[in-house]
Amino acid sequence: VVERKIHDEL
Amino acid sequence: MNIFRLAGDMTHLLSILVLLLKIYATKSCSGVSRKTQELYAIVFLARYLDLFTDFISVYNTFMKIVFIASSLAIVWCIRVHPMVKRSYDKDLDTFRHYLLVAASFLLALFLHEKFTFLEIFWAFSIYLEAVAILPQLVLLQRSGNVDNLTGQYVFFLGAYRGLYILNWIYRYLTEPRFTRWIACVSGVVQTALYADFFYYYFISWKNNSKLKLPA
Repeated sequence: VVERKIHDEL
Repeated sequence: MNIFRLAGDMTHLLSILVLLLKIYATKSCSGVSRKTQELYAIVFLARYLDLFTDFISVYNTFMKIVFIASSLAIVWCIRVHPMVKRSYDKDLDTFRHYLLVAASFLLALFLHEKFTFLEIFWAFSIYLEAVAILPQLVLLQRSGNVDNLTGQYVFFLGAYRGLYILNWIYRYLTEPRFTRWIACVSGVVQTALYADFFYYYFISWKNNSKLKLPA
């Protein structure tokens, strides 16, 4: 499963 | 969200508030690099292009808007506000900041997580943020004397970076497969740039004397 990377830092 | 990340964001916010307070209270931007502030405005605009495409949390969205608005407000003050503008010394602020923009963008074209518009601008903003403090540090070194609020501004910015490193260590230990090479390596480089400043900051704090940087 390829997880979509989300930039969760500011 | 861990305590280090939250503390990092708060010191980042605090640094911006200190800078706005200095400009507002003294109606002056002496000792402040307009170039560094413009680089930060570019950093936030480039990084938060995902403001409308990726929703993380109300907190994230709110902070992104605050960072974009405050960085633009600071640049506006230095460039447009009649009294603040007069105090800007462009002869001290001579760093060729466009070179940093060009180099960061070039690096982002080669080193990114994905070859998409948003990801390239995200990587660009990470690289540019890592070096955006340089014009400010050079300006402080050239002018020697650092007023209290400007010193505290740079101190809080450096503290924010240090806390983000603790945040990454914490996430690495607690989250499975936490790997962010671009952000972490750039973050360490960015924090290292503050080492010299911190050294003199702590010496002046220990001796209870005014912060002075050697020429």
